[in-house]
Amino acid sequence: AKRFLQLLRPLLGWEEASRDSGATRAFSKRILKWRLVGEGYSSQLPADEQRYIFRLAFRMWSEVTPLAFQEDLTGPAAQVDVKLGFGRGRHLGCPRVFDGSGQEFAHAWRLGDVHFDDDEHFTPPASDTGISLLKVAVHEIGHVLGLPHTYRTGSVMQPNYIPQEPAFELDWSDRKAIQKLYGTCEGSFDTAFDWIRKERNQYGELLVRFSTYFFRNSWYWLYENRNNRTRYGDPIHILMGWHGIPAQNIDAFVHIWTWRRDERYFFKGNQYWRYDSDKDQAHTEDEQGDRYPKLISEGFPGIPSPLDTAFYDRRKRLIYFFKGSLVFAFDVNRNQVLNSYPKKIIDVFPATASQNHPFRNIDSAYYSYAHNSVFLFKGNVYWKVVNDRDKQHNSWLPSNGLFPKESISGKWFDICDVHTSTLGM
Amino acid sequence: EILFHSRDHSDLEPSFLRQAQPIANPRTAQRFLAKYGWTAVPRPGDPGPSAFAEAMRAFQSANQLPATGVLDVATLRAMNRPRCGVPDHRGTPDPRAQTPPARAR
Repeated sequence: AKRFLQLLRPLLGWEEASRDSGATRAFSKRILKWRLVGEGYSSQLPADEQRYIFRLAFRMWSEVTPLAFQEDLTGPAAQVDVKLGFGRGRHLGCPRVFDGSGQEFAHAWRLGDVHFDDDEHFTPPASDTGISLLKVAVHEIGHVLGLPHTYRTGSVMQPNYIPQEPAFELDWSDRKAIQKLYGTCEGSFDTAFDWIRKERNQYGELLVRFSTYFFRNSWYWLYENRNNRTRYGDPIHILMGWHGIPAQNIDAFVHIWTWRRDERYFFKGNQYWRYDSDKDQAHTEDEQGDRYPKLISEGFPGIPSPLDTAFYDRRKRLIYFFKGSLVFAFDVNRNQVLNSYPKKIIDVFPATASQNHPFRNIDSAYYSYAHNSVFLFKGNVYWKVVNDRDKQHNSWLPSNGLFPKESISGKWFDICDVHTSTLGM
Repeated sequence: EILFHSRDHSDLEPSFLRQAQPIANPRTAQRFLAKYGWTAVPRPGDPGPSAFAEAMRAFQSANQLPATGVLDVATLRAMNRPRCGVPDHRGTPDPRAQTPPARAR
């Protein structure tokens, strides 16, 4: 055996594991490179399918951690953090010999090597026979990242293979376990908004539902409030889900929703687009004959651009446009800025705790139907605006006051970036 | 093509020739427990078999089986299930994979 084999040590179960859960953080950098090594391709699945399954496995971990994984096909092996390969019996210079079909189907080593026993019948995610390569890969990558085995029902880190429906995901506890090692996902958002959907139930009654969206750069997440997480498989490209609006860096979204009006606008730069919810695409010309995109100065006289953000206050029938340290209140009925505006943000949205205020350049102003509140986002924190219920409990609170800042990731969980090379998956 | 590396395609042979040795008796069961970190630390004066029984009980309990410490059919079935090769338990280091502490390169 080559001497360097002696450096290979089985993961976990060794004295470095932390005393309690046995989980140890394995990497201290954010972007990790991986490779299915050339001599380690399986003879059972087409090569590109193997690489696709591993790319998906890594992506699933990056959807819940600040880590990003990038496939590296050509760089020096020494710079590849995780090397994967298939083998039979004695394999890939590994000190541990695979046992043939049955029992041990894969293992992972401290230095980030992951081996799969090619005597096992590995199958693609859609198959309901054999051993799901995706599920085993997610498990072994969990080891490489530092997670030990657990017997907790539903965990991907159970030692034994459990046949799974095709759509398996990392459950809440697995997410918390890996976030204990690598932290939660932080970051600012270009815009956040609730999208109203009108549906009719089987009795023909109109139902109004909403979905929450977070936009960042050229990708976005749908946030499932009832599950406290983003939709499985998000983020995805804006262009994949929204048609006719700019592909990235949206400044603001405003939904003017009254008894007679239902207008949805996206803002970017000095232009805005109106979105047709029924046709799921931006208007080129709306029912009033307005052609889009339009100049903000035309549709909203007195409003500067580019904007920082904006939101529509349904009670007051006002749009609050934010730019720098100023806020503009725009009366949608009279189609003009209120006379007393612009004002300083801190004057319209006063701090309830001294100096605890965004002051200027906020990223997003988001009215949440789930929380019946407006949130002002800046960086990775938010300030909640005092709402009617808050005032009923504490009459001393100023109208539109801002509660002290909180962490966005502490309220909206697992809004994580993935490596741009995997966004299209 | 289906990938092969040997000139005679022998590595494409059906894998049924290479079956994992089933765990079917106390000796292979003991090796299984040691391999995956289910080794109870023997106490002074502690006869070996009870340490084995203790390790067995821990494994049975983790697998929601009656923790009898006796090797029964259900326990053998659990041991023969497909699984990951990483040890379950901190336990004592696997003597077979004994390696010196890694020196910084």
